[in-house]
Amino acid sequence: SGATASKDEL
Amino acid sequence: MTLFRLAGDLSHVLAILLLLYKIWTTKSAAGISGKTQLMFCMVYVTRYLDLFTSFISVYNSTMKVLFISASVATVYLIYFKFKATYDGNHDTFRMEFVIVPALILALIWNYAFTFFEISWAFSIFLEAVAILPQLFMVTKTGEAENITSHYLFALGSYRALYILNWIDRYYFEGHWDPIAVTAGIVQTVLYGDFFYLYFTRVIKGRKLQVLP
Repeated sequence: SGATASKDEL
Repeated sequence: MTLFRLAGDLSHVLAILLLLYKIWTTKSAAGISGKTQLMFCMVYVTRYLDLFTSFISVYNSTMKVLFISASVATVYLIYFKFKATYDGNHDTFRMEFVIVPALILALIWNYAFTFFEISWAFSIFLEAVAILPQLFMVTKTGEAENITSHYLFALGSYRALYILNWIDRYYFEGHWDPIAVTAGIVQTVLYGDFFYLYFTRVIKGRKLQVLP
């Protein structure tokens, strides 16, 4: 889902 | 890490360093919106709460520390060290008009009703509109110093490059982040008018003037 998709992004 | 995301982060770092360079070398915050910088501070603090709890990579942690410290330093230079040069009369945008809606939206649209996820969503929504006081100030003063224009170009480009990164990730990884993508598109669109002026004036060596 979207949640973890971009937590590795700034 | 896609190439677009690396380019985006580097453009972001360039913007932050350009702004610090401009204020430090000219010893002046003229033409710079302190309110935008204050909101960027809020953006980084509310987004990187996981700085000490989740380690993703040295790069990720280093950038988070850089963004938080550089934005605090910028606010310090504007409101303290070079306070006399801060042009408060032209920095009149009401921050609460963007902070409150961002907070309300984050309470409605988030990936989990937890402090961390709501804080993260707030940060994403706030970043999308945090540049508004600066863009208003440029239209109010009618022009911007060249280096301020380059700062805005680098800053606007960073999230535009992230959009390419999200397209890339969707194509290759099959998932995307609706909150980040929606806010990122709004953020980039807000620079539209500035990008037009930048490409039609600053690139040709003329000063960025907002035509009256």
